[in-house]
Amino acid sequence: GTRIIYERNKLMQMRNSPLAR
Amino acid sequence: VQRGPVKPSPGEHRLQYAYSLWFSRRTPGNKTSSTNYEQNIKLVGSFCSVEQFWALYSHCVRPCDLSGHSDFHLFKEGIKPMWEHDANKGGGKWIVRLKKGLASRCWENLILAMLGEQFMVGEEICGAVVSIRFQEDIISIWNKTANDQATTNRIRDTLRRVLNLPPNTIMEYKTHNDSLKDNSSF
Repeated sequence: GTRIIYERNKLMQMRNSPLAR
Repeated sequence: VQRGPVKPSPGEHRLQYAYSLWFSRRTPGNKTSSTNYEQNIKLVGSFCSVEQFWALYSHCVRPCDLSGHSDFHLFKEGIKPMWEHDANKGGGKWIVRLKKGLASRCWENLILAMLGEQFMVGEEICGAVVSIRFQEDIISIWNKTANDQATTNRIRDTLRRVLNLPPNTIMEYKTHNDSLKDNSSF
């Protein structure tokens, strides 16, 4: 299947998501 | 803290793999052995989504703020951070020694690359370790197959890129078999 790939910037953006708290 | 198999909650962004974070600290005066090592290593928590990772990571002390002889180990769920584990025993690790003060930034860059599947080596990555020591700190990334040079070269090149360290930074590869023989990496 397809690998789930995230660039560093994308992961950093998600740091501030309400779901990550 | 989630222990055992983890699931993403609705709306979360799933990672390619689930991971577990472990912590160990050597108690002063304690003789090192494989048994002591296993007793000292504590599971902090597991996660399988980006959001679960940040929630756990945000609650952890940054490596540079740790004192003494401490390690964080971030491994795929089901792989124990020990040379003897089935997934590790034929493997090895790239080691980068860091001047004091760089460990937190380098550790974050390393684990974000690992979680985001930036190494592009299939199933080969097992996990990563940051080791806080007195004179210098050490980060390492472990893979399954030490004698697969194409893979280990690829890991080295990605590691160099994501850590963004000076070109003259020395990177050493060590097989876990050699570590077991010389008992040097406790």
